[in-house]
Amino acid sequence: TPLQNDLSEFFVMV
Amino acid sequence: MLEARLEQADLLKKVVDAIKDLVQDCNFDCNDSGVALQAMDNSHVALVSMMLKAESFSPYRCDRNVALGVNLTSLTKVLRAAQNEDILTLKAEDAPDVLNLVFENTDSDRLSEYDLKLMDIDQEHLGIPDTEYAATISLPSVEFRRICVDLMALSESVSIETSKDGIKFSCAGDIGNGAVTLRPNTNVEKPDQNVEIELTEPVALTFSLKYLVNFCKAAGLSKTVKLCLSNEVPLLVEYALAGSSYLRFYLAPKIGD
Repeated sequence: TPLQNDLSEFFVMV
Repeated sequence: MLEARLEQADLLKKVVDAIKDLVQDCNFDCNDSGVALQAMDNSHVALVSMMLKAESFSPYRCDRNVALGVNLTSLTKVLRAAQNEDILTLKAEDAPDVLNLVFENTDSDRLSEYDLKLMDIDQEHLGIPDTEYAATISLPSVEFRRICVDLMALSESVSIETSKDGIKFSCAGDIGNGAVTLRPNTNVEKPDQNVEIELTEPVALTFSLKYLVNFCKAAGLSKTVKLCLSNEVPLLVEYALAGSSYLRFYLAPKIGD
């Protein structure tokens, strides 16, 4: 099963 | 103060119903441009971004920016008391403890008023960059829902591949494999049925079906859904609402094998 990415890797906290 | 009147309670009922299983506590950020909501699910895999523009309300008044911290399960309980066709008015003071909801049925002269207790929610806010997606696909929202539900019977994940010839959803599971390919098509008489593909380069990505099926709860809000994809970035699933309002979902892609 592929691993699931985390959205915070793509979008930066502001 | 905030005062925002919706012609039909239906809109807010459907929006909340579509997101309440994904996010529980969230801020409704109100300012003079409208009511916005952004929240990630607990696992940080999916993000909901809702914008109800001021034009979607009539009238709309918001004197000062205010964040209404709402538990969506509680809001659902209150909204259940509204008929779909009721006029719904949201009201709040500038530093509110409660959100006041008024439902009016003009036919029967019924007026219902509810106060929902608000909570302080310290929410992480993500900056979503403007992205030129490699592939933008528009398709009927019920078609997208059917594909996701059907493939989830076989597998946890779906591969989405787009080329100029079409968009292919495929999965592999213990009991076997499945794939659905949609080719671009234009129906002049029923534009809602169109499948439109804009592509600058082919894209292939894998996503969790559980989340996609969850997003598809928004299918009742719009007859079409837009999927925006680029390799190695989150998928954007957008349901356009009247008055340039929208409900968007972002989903992180799966990686590796």
